[in-house]
Amino acid sequence: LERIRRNKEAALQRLASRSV
Amino acid sequence: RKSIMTSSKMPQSLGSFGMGDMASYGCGSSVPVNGLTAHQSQVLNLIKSCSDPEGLSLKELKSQLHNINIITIKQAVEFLSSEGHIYSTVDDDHYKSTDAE
Repeated sequence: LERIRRNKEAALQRLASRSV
Repeated sequence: RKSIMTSSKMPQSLGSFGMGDMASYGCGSSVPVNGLTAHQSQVLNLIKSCSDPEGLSLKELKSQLHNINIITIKQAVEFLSSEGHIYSTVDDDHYKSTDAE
């Protein structure tokens, strides 16, 4: 489940960097 | 004398290529509403609407989107996850949306 959390954080970061 | 002017068709209204109004989702290919294709946003909406902690599986996506083939769904999923809208959970077949929080 740690993996899921990391995936989520990575995804959120990608999203943030896209939508600046 | 006649000046032979073959009707010069100059499309003057290409107006929709406005620069940097909203977000800059530039990069080409038929840019629909929010930078997603119809298929992509359908997939995203389904994933968003799923509150399962494990997320939505590709199987479920496929069963709910019978009009879209599995390859298109996979491509949409890959695109969405590379954009950060969704992420894979328990395995590469289960996806959850980041937008839903």
